[in-house]
Amino acid sequence: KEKHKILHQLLQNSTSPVDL
Amino acid sequence: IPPPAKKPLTKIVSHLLVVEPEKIYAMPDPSVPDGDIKALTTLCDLADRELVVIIGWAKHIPGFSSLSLGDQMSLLQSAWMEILVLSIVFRSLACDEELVYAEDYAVDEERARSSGLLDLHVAILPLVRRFKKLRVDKEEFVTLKAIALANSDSMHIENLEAVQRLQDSLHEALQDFEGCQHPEDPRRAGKLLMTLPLLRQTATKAVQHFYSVKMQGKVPMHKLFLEMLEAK
Repeated sequence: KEKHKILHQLLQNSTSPVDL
Repeated sequence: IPPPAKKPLTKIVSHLLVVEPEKIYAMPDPSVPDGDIKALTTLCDLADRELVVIIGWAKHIPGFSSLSLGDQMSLLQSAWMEILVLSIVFRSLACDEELVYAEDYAVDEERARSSGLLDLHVAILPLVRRFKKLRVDKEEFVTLKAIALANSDSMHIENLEAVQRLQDSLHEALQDFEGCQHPEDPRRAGKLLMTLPLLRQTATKAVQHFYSVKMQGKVPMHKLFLEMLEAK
């Protein structure tokens, strides 16, 4: 996760999970 | 009364249409003279911005955010170029032998040749021709894009069952959509899924192309694009 810092950060930015 | 089981599946396709990202613009720097470096710089910058959009989009795919963070990362690291290529292909469907990398950046063969993009151009066009032949519509494009992400065959998936559930729900959504919209062709969902091997092959060529651009070191690349290239 350290190596892929930006992807990790962008995924962690909060959005509520979508469950249809 | 419609069968209740079908309702949520149709919902997935309509939801994917709603969360489809806005149009993207390449905005090539007018102060830089045309040529290989300018074309590749424009595409690398575009890809970096589009990756941010793709990561945001993925979070809106029903079921994706329920995966572990590690699995979300693995799927995106495997499939990002397939998603980029698929978007270029869909944007190019209305054109004749031109690739629409962005709304303001369409490249024909001559321009591709003069700007060092011919390899990429030649690699992506067969997929455009295949999609044109199938007359792929927007609903099918958004669903296939989500399927490409869920089906990315990453070697590092922690919870295979959860990823399988995501694949199944998207696959069902496609089949359900085709059953309603194209009852005249019961094999249409299969025909669409059969384009995915060519998509993977094309994306692999595109990754190799940009990896060699990175190795040459003549074109500036933003951090996220580099990070995703290195993950490949």
